[in-house]
Amino acid sequence: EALFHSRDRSDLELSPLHQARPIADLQAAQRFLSRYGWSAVSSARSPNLERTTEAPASISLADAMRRFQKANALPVSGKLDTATLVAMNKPRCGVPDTQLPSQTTLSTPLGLQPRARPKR
Amino acid sequence: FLQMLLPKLDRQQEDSSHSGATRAFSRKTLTWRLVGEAYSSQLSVDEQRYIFKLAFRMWSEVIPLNFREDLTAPGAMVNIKLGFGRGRHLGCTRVFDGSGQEFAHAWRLGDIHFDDDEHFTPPTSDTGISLLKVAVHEIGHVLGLPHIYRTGSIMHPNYTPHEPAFELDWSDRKAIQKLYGSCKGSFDIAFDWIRKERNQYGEMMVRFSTYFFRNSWYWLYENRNNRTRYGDPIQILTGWHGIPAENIDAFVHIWTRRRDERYFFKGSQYWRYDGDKDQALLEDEQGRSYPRLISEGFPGIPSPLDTAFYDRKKQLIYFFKESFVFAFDINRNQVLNSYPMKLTEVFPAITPQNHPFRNIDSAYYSYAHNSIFFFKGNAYWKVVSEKDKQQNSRLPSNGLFPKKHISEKWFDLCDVHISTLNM
Repeated sequence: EALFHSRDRSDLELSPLHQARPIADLQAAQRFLSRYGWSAVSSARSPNLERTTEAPASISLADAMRRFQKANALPVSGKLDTATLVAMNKPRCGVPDTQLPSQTTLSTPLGLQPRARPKR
Repeated sequence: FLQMLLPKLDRQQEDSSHSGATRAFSRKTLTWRLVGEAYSSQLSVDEQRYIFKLAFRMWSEVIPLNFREDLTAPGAMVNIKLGFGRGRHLGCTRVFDGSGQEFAHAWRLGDIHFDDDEHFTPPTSDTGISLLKVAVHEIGHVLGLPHIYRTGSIMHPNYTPHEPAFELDWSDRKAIQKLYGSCKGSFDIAFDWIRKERNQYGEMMVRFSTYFFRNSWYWLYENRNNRTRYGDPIQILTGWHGIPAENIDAFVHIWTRRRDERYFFKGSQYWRYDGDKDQALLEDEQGRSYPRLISEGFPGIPSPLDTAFYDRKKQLIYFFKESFVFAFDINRNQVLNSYPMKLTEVFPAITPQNHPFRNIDSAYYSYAHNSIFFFKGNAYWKVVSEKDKQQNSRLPSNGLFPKKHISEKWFDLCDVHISTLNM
């Protein structure tokens, strides 16, 4: 049991073993971008999607970084700066943010993209 | 247990319909359950179930979809299952990361998992992560909404702490209504309730609130926000005292220089309501006891009624029953000689055949629109107002404009599941 002493459990102490590993370097950032759909998709099946298509190889890390920065109203530099790290470490939902569009629709603004559903 | 959580391709896809939009469910009532083996260790089970019940209700307040907690059906038959877990959890392929960052995720058309390493708190707390807020967000995913990168959207991927009580804003409502459509339905009565208040200068101000009644519940409609009050509908019993608890036929507010009387009608009787005491009167100032027979208080008026409204300018009450209208003169306390008349005669159609003809549900004089509306089913007919007449003198007096959808003028008048009506 997570340890607590007051009735309303407001002093809940989470054991250090269960702390999410902060995103602090480029490799972790790359994993973050991949996990939430901003670049190549990890092999595990993502929730809220049946099965997503492999990202075109041409989406580079900088590209993905830029798209993430733009969606989060951060300076679009394509580089892993402090503001981007802060955004990546915020509490968030585990559902991927975007579905990788087909190459043709890449330029459409994020968030407004139609969902690409494979035909039944 | 694992089997329960594996995607039920046949079962769930049978529910979904592919109408072009990424809609998820096609049935009107969905069932949900907090999985017994996956309670959180941080809140009491009742608290968790209450919060999820409220989260589902918040979505059903804006779309024609009801949610019912099902504690008995076989797990495979429950549409949406929710559960808490840590790290590798509930047979899920996505491992939670511990406290911080990812706090929950949702599987399309099915399950919602919460990371029990996060510090989830009830809506009343301003610390930790609000379980209600996260639940509303994840249910949004299950219903088919993606992440929306818009400040203020409940579907924003990042959690925003310390927000006062949150609600589904206009854009979120439109987004989910794009998938499920808007709420339609008929109303028993619609009326504006006048409030007379003194402002800080002691001047008498007149304000009004618009109410829609359906069966045993009602909404307050906030005209300035174009939506219902947050948290509506609620039960008539809760908000109004001493009047029938459901299926009211008519509301009439007689408002003249000397008189200010409000009446509810149902069946053969009518009740007088005291706005100040917020209570139906048992006896009025003339010693008349209520409820009274309509035939006593309004001689010549039949019952039960379809509806009625009061025309302040003419000081007439128009009572409606089937295809007839009765104009009642409140000063002489009698029906005008030339009445009853046919509804089509008194309120002629402007476009031939585009008319409710009989049995209208409600006749509503709106101060917000300075017009009378006739409701029938989920359509309304607007009556030609003075302003309309000034703009086009050829319009027939009391003519009815062609019908339109109520839901396109008054938004988000949505039912919720009866089990959540009292929340």
